[in-house]
Parts: sequence; structure tokens; C-alpha cells
Amino acid sequence: ILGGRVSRRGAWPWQCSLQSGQSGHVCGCVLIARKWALTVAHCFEGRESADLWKVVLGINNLDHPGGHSQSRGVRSIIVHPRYNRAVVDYDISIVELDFEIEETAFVRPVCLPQPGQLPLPDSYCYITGWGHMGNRMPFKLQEGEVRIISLSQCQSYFDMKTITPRMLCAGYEAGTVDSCMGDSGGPLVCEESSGRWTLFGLTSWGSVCFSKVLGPGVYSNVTHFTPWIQQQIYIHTYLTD
Amino acid sequence: CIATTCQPMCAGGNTVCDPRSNSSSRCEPISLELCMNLPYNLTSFPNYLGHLSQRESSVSWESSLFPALVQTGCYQYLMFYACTLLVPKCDPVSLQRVPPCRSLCRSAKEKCESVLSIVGLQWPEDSDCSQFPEEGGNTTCLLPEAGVDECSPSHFKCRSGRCVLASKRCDGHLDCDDHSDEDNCGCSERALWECPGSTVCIKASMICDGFPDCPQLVDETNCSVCRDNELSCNNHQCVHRTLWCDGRKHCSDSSDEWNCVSLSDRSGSVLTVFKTAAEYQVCADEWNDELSELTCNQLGLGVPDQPGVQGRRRWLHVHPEWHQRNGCWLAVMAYHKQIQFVSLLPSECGLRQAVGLHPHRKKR
Repeated sequence: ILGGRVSRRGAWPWQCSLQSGQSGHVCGCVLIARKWALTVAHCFEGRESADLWKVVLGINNLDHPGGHSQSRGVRSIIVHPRYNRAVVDYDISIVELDFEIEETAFVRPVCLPQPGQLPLPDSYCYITGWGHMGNRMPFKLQEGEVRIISLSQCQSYFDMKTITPRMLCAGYEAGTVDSCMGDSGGPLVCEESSGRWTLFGLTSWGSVCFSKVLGPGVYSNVTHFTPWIQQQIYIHTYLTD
Repeated sequence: CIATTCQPMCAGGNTVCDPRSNSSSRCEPISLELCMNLPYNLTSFPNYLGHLSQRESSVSWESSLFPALVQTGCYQYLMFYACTLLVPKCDPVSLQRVPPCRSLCRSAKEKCESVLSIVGLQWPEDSDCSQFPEEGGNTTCLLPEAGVDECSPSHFKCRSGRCVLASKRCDGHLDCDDHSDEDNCGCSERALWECPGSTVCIKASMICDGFPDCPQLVDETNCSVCRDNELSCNNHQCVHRTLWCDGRKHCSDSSDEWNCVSLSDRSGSVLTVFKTAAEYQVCADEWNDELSELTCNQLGLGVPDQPGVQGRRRWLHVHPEWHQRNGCWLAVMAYHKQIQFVSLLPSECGLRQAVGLHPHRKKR
């Protein structure tokens, strides 16, 4: 996260770290139910096999997981069938954990949006992750506040790519808070008046976050995928092949 | 053995392979989408930017930088030059990389470096031109042939020769300086299919593919001709009615098992099950907590109740311990045992319990 700050322990109990073999942390992910997490499809490019991955939850410092952390293997990875690598569209995947997590103050699912529920342009939400900070990779979870941007305004920043209805944009035009490499798959969440946090985006792509020329971050629009997510969880939970 | 260029040797099991060495072991077909229009189609790694694979090239910042720079029109053959760096030509006989000629590198740098500096970006460090041979020397090198297609397949070439993103073609905005991106914009002229009743054009392969792309979803209608005793899957296969919602997948996209448990639209609170292609309202004498939990799960993460629902629903039998539990709850109606959903709270999602987590609010 560029321009963010260190999060407090337990501030984002749905944030998880998708880790693989020697590389350790590769991508962010988001817990949505006791046995299910979301991330983006492009994290699995070149490493599609579930047994290469594990999910770590309830941590703040990647190097010092601490007593609240829970680690699970990955039973299955469900990449969206329409994921388009070339234009990074339909960039979403569902991860089935091998065992349920234990819900604690530090490990807890986020809410999925209701059908059609979208964050309003100009509303403020949060992005979190262990991605690049611009000068180094952090050990501690970073958080940053970003403003939702309309798709039409967002398209004006990206000559080379098409912003589709499966995407959501957030960030400051001339500001500094942005997601970056290593944040992919992590959450963009907005707080509701009831005090609950709802997941509206998964960090997907954006302008080159190292350069001074900044544009908004582009996130997978979770609202668009909620029916698909629920169908897949239902099928993998209740159906026998 | 992580680098693809090492794997053949790793398979041997005991050779030390340094992916950064120049001895590339084999040529591979170019798959980098940006560089699919080159006069050569084989490459090898590492490339001249230090990337170890096409995948690494595809996510590199140079693969974003150069197409953006092409938009400025600073040099006609910039994309060709960029591709000789990103996916260098591999000679199938000698398995050696063929570098760009020094003059090509110099021209690109002279004409475009200053444009980069305007936006605070630097010319890629490790593309120093002195490492490339002069043309006409004893080392072969690459120069663009006349008529080389400057635009990648994901770009549209304006009449003026500039490249604009293919999605800008016929989007109603004049992006080419000569406006050629808005010429001949009928769907058929672009070998696309026009959505009936709208000006949206889609590829023929998107018709009846199970994903609606046209307004009013017309591209997904009349896609299957099923017999009377069959139902159409989301991907338009036909499945026998009796197999619908039987707990087993029969459609290849498993859509015969979607939405088998739902709340009836009318009242939005009566549990219905879709079975053998008919809707049944659930009415049960022996109901228990396990069935409640199963039903809530099958409905997804819980459904908020509908405040202000009118009507004669004054009865409400709630589980004696309801106040100790959260989540989706059921109540059994007293007189005709119809199962009604009363959701007190959605599931425990989205709450942070750790103390003192809102300092930033004070900061505002």
C-alpha cells in the first residue's frame, strides 16, 4: 500500500495472506466464510495447483504471526471461467480452505454486498495489504483510505486498458494512497452505518505504482460476482459429482 | 529450477543452471500479446531487460510503459524496438538471441526519452544502446522492415499511423487525430454481431455462451431447443426435468443445481424448493436447528428480514435462546405450520471486535 500506515492488530480480521512454498507471501486474500476466502485469479498464474498454497489469517506482522494466527491449507481453487489474463477482466477466484477457521476477534469473515449494492462514487473506503510501499516491502499490515471513483472518470486515466463493469476504481487523482504489487487479492472494504464492513473490491491492477504518474487503483467489483460466488460455494459444499 | 529456461536441465537432476546466463537453452513461441505482430515468432530468455520468462515480461512495468509511450507518437518503430527487448528474436538453428541494432536503439532513445522525462519517468536502465551491435557488422541484428505493423493486436492503427486502444474503435469518441477510429462503425463492417435493439456489437463467439453481453440479454435467448420434458441449462444444454435439483450436477456448468432453495418472491419469506422443475413451498412438522442452519447456508450468508412487511403475521414463535445466537433464524407459524424466515441479524460478518480501533475518526 502506498501512502498508508501500519494497521492495529485485529483491525481487519478478514485480511489473509496467500502464501506459496519458498516465496512466502504472494498475494492478499479475504475471508468471507469459515471455509472460504476470495482473491484474484492472476495470483494463480503459473501456480494453479491448490497444494502449492496455504492461507494464513489473524496476523499483522508477516514475520511474527503470533498466537492469534491460524494457518490453513487450500483444498480447491475456483478461478472464474471467464478470467481474461490479457486484459485482466473477470479477475477473481474463490479459495476453499481445507478446514474451517475458528472465529475469533482476529479471524472473522467480512460481509458480501447485497445484489446490486455498490459503494457510491466519492465515498471513502479502506484498502489493506502487505504489498509494496514504494520504497520497500513491509512486514506489518498496511492500511489506507481511498475514495471511490466512477468508471467513466477512471477510464480517462487508462488509455491502454478498458475499464469494464467487472471493475471498481478507487484512489486519489493526485494523491498518494494506492495499492501496489503484493496487495493483489486483498480487500477494499467500506463501513456501513450499522458499523459492519462490506467487501466491495479485490485489489487487481492499476497504473505503475512506482512512478510519479499515479492513477487510481483498479479492483475486481465483488458486487458483480456475488451470485457467482454463492453458486460456487453452494455447488462445492452440497453437490456430489 | 523455478525459471522455465532451466527446467530441461533440472530434469536431468544434477546440472547447475544459471537462468541469468546468456546461453538460452531453447526457443519458445511468442505469447506476449503486445508483441504478436512481429516478423518473427520465436523468442528465448532471459531477455534484454533481465526478465526470465514471458510471464515476467507480461507483468513488467516496461510492458505498460512502452505501449503508453507509443501513444505519444514519439517514434514510429518504438513498439518494434520494445518487443526486441521484451521478447528477443531466437534463431532456431543457433538458439541464440538476435539483438536490435544499435541505430534502432539510439533512434528510439533519442526521440522518446525526453517525452518520458516530462512525466517523471526514466528510460529503462538496462537497455543501454552500446550493448547492441552496429548493423552491417559480423553480428546479425534487427532493424524494422518497411511496413512493419507498429500496432499490437490490442491496438487500432489510425490512418495517420498512430495506435489507439482497440476498445476506442467506434466508442463515439474521436481518439485518432484524423478521426479514422470512428469510420465504418457498423458491426458487420467489423465482423461483429449487432445486438438487436441496440448499437452494441459483440463477437460471434459470445452468442449463447452462457454469459449475457447484450442489453436485455438477447444474445442468450433462443439458444437451445429442449424437449418438453427437458429444461435448458445456463449454457443451453438440455437436461431432463427429473434430474433438475436432484443434488447432482447434470449441466456441465452445474446450473441445474443453482437456486434450488429460495425464498418465494411474493412474500419474500416463505421457504420454497425447486424440484423436478416445480416450486414447492416447504411445510414441515418436525423442524429442527440443524435444518435451520442447513437452509440458511444453502441460501448463502443469510437474508435480511423485510421491515414493515404488512399483513396478518402477528404470530412469531422464536427459539427460546434466540437472543444468545445471531444469524438467520426460523420461526414456525402457529396454525398451518408454514415455515417463515425471520432474520434477526445477518451473520457475524464485517464486525471488528478489537478495542480502540477507531482512532482515525477522532483524527478527522
